[in-house]
Amino acid sequence: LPARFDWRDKAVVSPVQNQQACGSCWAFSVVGAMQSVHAIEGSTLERLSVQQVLDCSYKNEGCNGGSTLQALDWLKQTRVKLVLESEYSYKAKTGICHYFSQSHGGVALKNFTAHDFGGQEKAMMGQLVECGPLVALVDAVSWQDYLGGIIQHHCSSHWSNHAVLVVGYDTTGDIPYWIVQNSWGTSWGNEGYVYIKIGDSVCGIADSVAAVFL
Amino acid sequence: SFRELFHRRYDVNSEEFNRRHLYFQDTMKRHKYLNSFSAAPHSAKYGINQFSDLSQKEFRELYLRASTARAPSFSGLKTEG
Repeated sequence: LPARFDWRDKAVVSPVQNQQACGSCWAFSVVGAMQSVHAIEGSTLERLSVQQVLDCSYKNEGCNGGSTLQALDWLKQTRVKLVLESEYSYKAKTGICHYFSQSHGGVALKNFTAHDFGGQEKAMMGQLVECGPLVALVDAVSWQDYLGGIIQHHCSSHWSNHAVLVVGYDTTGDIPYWIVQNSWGTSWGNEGYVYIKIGDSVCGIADSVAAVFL
Repeated sequence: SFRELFHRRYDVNSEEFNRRHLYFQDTMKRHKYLNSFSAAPHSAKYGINQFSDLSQKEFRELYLRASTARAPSFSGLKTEG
């Protein structure tokens, strides 16, 4: 594994989004992973519709919250094609599901994996390099006050409440860390990103990790 | 200056201002505790941001809405091939 790896260097990670006052982190992380993997496979990096997942993934609760694995399961079972953000734009409110014809262009999920990488974060690094950005669940209670730097304390594992996108890692310095894209806008954290120490599943970053396949 | 920086519209004479001011003071106390672990050069820093006038309960209810999902333990890398 390379000592440092960041999918942003390959221009396959969309800019940081802002979920606003809507509990849609689960949808942002899933759509973020699909956008990136689509670009890694040779397509142009395009923003896909988070609102479509929010409105249509019926086992989840839209802005009231949801599960990344339920959303991925819904995408896999229904083979729904995610349309472009410009065709189904984000409203930060749950709405009625808009349907598109089968002939309408979009990106469908073929499969996904979900694993607990607790104690095996090196294997998680391997999966990141091999598969693309990863959907992860974290405990983000202390992130209310986060300004920047590498989180090493004040974060529990096994108490996840927030979904994020892991886009890289860096092990070249004294403290190895994950590079994680959040969906709270660019004014939060390190221009919208948070760094989490690798090892001990800090914030539960390795507890529930999903990779997508298109 | 916080209100100006983060475009808060509540009036200084309003009940909301008083409530938000209390939350803000709680937040400042929390920063002191959180930063007491941040002596090392690259450690996380905690301070005023766009969430500083929210109570912890409000923050959780608005932003921490992902359901926990248990995933099977990673069974190791395949050695074949």
